[in-house]
Amino acid sequence: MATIIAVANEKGGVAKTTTTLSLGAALAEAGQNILVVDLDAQANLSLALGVDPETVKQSVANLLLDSISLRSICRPTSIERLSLVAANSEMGLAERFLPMRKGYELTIRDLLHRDSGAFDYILLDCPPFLGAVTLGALAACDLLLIPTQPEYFSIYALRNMMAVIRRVRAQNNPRLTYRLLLTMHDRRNRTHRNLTEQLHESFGAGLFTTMIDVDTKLRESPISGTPVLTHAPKSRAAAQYRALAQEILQHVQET
Amino acid sequence: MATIIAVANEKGGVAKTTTTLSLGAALAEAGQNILVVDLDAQANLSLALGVDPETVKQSVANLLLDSISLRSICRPTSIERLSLVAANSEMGLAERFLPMRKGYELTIRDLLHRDSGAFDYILLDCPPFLGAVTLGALAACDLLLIPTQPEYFSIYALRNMMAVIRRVRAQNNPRLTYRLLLTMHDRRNRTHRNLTEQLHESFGAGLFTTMIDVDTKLRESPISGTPVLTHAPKSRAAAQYRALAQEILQHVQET
Ligand SMILES: Nc1ncnc2c1ncn2[C@@H]1O[C@H](COP(=O)(O)OP(=O)(O)OP(=O)(O)O)[C@@H](O)[C@H]1O
Ligand SMILES: Nc1ncnc2c1ncn2[C@@H]1O[C@H](COP(=O)(O)OP(=O)(O)OP(=O)(O)O)[C@@H](O)[C@H]1O
Ligand SMILES: [Mg+2]
Ligand SMILES: [Mg+2]
Repeated sequence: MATIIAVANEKGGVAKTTTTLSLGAALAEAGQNILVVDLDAQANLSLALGVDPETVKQSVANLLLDSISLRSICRPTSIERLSLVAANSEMGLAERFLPMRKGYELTIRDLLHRDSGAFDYILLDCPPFLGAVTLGALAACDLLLIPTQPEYFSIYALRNMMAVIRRVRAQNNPRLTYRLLLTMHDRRNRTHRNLTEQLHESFGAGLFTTMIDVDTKLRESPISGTPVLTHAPKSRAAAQYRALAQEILQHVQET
Repeated sequence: MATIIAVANEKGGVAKTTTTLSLGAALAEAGQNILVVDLDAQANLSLALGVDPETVKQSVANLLLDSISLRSICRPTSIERLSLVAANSEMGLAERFLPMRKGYELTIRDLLHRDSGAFDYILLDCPPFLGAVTLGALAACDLLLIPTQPEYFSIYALRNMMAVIRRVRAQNNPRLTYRLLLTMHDRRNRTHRNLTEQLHESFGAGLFTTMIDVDTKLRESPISGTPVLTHAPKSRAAAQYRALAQEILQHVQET
């Protein structure tokens, strides 16, 4: 049975997609069989792996609305042991029509559990909106990874995230655990240093030890259609996402 | 009749809220009567003006779902000539229930047109999601301001935005015009310089002349609960948003 990790945050632009892609590639490099799933109508994860979303005939939207099998829409990528379920702009339809189905919150969980045997980890890239798709991902996951910038709006967003976690634990997924990942951290910036300290004080062990610094290699890699581990294997970002992969492998073994 | 400006982009974290707040304050400083409306369940615009969203009893959600009047939920801010319609997390309900009403796309337009006499400009801060609320804002506006970072995912998002503009023009708002605003631009970064050049080549006059550079004063000002024009009046960001206000005043006079 695969370990399912949802990467979600209502706040936009905090490196959800960048983290799903880079962490997925780092876990694959460490020998794990990985599936990354693009749950966002923006289809940025698909784009960053060199797939043109306009060519994607069947996406997660079909999986959720038409009940096709997960295996039929998994595709290999240029990275060994890394497969992708791509998205197209029809994901917006899933957001609108999924809630009309009875018991829709467990649709994603049931689909992933039925077909996940071939993978060690499944990573879900969520849109910046706490709608039916993100709630479905939270109901399905073993671990919720919340990328957070050390900035005021991003930290405020944690309040809504904690409320949603409590609700999902009560309704569909009592074992849901979460971890915050500090992203796009600029060591030279005083506001970033102050807010990072505050986050450590309030969340303590709820934060990954690994922190991802600002690294322009992460801006360049989507243009090349490959993860930063391939585009710039010696970069600080590649090293930090490798460290995060090790931390997650350890976390999963202990729980 | 007020000029309505929607600030929207499906891409998250591109400075939609920062732009609505800073531009609103700059237009107020220039002598215009301004209303800024928080259409996002994250309620960041309300937060940045010192309002605690948990204390907001009636928000835009009530305006859209219960048909209360705009005047009854406008509140003054610490900035002269700048009023706010605040949000709370119930905005998520509006996203879900608005589409069930017949002709829902024109709800926001009708509400704003009925009650906008007291204002010269109304600015709408949209969530990072092309759902009923953002589509309603596009149907209501005279000008769509699209904040865009000079980064790969942000530029790709313009494809969906252009498709949505064509649809809204055909269905509800034939006179809708748009302008791109380059935000969070880092002059030292090669990727930013290259992608900025590409944007100028493909969009030409579709881009505002004013560009907003990265400025840490914009990270600090939300913490102070005041716009950057008050928090750091001599900063580069304050000067750039003042220049943007002038450019918009000129654009509106010419069209
Ligand atoms: N550590 C980093 N250093 C520099 N740039 C980064 C870093 N992480 C992400 N980025 C860039 O910042 C932007 C936002 O990241 P990304 O798109 O992954 O966030 P997101 O949370 O998935 O956004 P959305 O809410 O729109 O889905 C992207 O242009 C990305 O290339
Ligand atoms: N020019 C700038 N320089 C530095 N930081 C900026 C700048 N503009 C915005 N920011 C910061 O970047 C972050 C993203 O900006 P903001 O929240 O306004 O974007 P948004 O598009 O409204 O996000 P969302 O999609 O979540 O609504 C915020 O923390 C903000 O303080
Ligand atoms: Mg994303
Ligand atoms: Mg915002």
